[in-house]
Amino acid sequence: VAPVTMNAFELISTSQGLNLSTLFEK
Amino acid sequence: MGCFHSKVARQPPGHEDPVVLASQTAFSVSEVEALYELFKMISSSVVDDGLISKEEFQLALFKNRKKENLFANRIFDLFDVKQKGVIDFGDFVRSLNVFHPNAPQEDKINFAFKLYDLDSTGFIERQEVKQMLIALLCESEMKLADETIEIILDKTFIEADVDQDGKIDKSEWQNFVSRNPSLLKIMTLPYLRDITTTFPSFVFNSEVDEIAT
Repeated sequence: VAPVTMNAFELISTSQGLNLSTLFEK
Repeated sequence: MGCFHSKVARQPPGHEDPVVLASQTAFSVSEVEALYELFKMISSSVVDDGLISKEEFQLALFKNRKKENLFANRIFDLFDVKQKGVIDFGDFVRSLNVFHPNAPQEDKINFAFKLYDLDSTGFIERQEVKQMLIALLCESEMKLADETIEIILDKTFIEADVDQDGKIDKSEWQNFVSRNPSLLKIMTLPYLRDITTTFPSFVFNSEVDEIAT
């Protein structure tokens, strides 16, 4: 999906800093 | 019948009773104890003091302590409920509770709103969203021209900022999210359902005599 077709929050939510699932990786 | 008799004097400072935490959250006592195994790993990664510092949080998130990240900082600040500069176990469990698959949708919407309301004014302003987009571009390989960023912002604010006052208030956010439910995907961690199987060693460190699930 080309970024320009996404809204700003859809783009922001792809940040690695918002991906808390990595906390559970040992 | 489950019967809880908490054993005393095994808890480090700041460690809250798992039975109490389970009663306040969607987690069972066993799940709170399994979360404590995770908490111990993160909170001892730099200094073993029973508290998670920002550096330890970043290390757990990125496996690299030097990586400064606007969004990780923001999550840390929201987890640091008492604004002490560190996350204690109670903060950790209550904050992760919002990310539980069974947590109320409203809690997730409110947490996401606070996350994006960088300066805590009660509104998500255009300049804040731009700042977050620029931060995202810095951390990723993505490159967007300033005009493209402005087009994305225009499109987003036309959709979200219903009264067109240049900022998104809580009710506009609730409406926007209900029309774009994928925005809340980051607010649910399926891992939290399997926390006892991910950290089975909680059984050996359990503080309750009997564990009811």
